[in-house]
Amino acid sequence: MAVSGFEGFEKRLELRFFGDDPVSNAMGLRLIDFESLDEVLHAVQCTVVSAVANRSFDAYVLSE
Amino acid sequence: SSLFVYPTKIIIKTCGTTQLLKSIRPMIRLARTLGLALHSCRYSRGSFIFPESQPFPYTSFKDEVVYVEENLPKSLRYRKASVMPSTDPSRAWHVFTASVDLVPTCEPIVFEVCMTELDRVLARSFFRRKGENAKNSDAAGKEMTRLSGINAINPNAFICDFAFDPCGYSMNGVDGDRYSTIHVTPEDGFSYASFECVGSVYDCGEDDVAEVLKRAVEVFRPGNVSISTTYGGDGYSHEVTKRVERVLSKKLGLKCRSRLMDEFPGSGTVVYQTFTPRRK
Repeated sequence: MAVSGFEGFEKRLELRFFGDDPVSNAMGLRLIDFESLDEVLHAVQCTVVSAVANRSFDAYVLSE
Repeated sequence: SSLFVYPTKIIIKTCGTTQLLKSIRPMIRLARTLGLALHSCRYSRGSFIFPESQPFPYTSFKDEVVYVEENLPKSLRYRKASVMPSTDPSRAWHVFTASVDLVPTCEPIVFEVCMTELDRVLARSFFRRKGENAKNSDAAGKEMTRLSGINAINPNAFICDFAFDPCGYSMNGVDGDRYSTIHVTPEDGFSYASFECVGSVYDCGEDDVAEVLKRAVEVFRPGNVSISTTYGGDGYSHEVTKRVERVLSKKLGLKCRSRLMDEFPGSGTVVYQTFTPRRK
């Protein structure tokens, strides 16, 4: 590893889900509370440093 | 690194020695509490620059695939792992997909661009200036976005940017239901930048994906570029592949050195192209 601890090439993971009743649950995964997301990111070894959202999705910049 | 959360889709992209694959099981569990079940999974990456520093299971692609498969429900039965080589043995593209259905769902095209050997002068934009430490990371990030020209890649996007100390940069772009993201480490010797966005074969004019990719690559003027394009339900478009090659060649002098296509059951088609400057 370089002195800075840097490894450029990212690992990318995309997970897609489906539900029985998508109409009544239009927000879907966006309903997951921040604490739960933060726990997942803790396992990944990242933390949220910045966030933004619009009508379609939530976007987070992470620490690594 | 970046995280995007849609109602039925989550995308996590991390660098360093992060343990990305550890997110699979808890995400499936969280989704289940909302009445959602996993439909498909896609894991992709380039060749690590410092592979010996990666922790298990990132020690080999084979180990990663075994790990992912152990964490997926059996219902995702259409699975495939592939290493897509290029003319440079150190620059391969690794893809694993798994899906419940054999036919891919209709999704926008995903473009993943990896760039190394960034232009040294342009890379300076991503160092925080002396005496600037008092400025917060958001303000410094905004300045980097403006100075580098990243804000011109998609003028319609709202940009959420962050500058790391003493150097490095991350941003997420939000434009309607489309995301884009850039991550930069500018240090000479192992400089790297990535750009990712989504698009459609029907985008045209300023939004034409070849033009968008050209503007992103132009920010960094790298010595090496790779582009991985994933086509979901729309199906593969050879015209897009050729148009990207034409635009990068004509406007940036980048020559396509390798092009490979692979099909993934239930997950679509991936095209992997590599480029270097014509003079190289």
